[in-house]
Amino acid sequence: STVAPPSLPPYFIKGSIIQLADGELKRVEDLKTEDFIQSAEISSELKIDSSTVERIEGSHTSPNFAVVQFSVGEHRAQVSVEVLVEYPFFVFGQGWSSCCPDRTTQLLELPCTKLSVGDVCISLTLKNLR
Amino acid sequence: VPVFPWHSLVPFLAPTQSD
Repeated sequence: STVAPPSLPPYFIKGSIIQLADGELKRVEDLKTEDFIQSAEISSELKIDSSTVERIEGSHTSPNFAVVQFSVGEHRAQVSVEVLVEYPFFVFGQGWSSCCPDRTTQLLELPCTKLSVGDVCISLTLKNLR
Repeated sequence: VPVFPWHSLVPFLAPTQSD
């Protein structure tokens, strides 16, 4: 059996129970785009933003990490995040995707596709950020 | 069994406010 590295959050492991904003419980691998959209609609603080993957490159600090550059929201703000290559992002209409889906599947048993430039990921911002 | 809130699975990407 495999153990996820400590820096990868436990809720991405297949079978993890996720509570939606309306109280419904779902397994992480069963989540759909609509679950995130509907939960954000209920939320008073959070809203969903579209974050388009603009660039994916290896990290300078470790081969286990990748730097993903996103274009966030309608203003296309540039945001870069450094994540473990197996870290899953949720792509609109597609589901969980990571820089190294084989590793995600191996470590987390989470069904996952390859994250690619042009993919539109679900991200969050504050509703009243002005 | 731990239950995790939905928003913990989504990266919080706050665009920098330039204005």
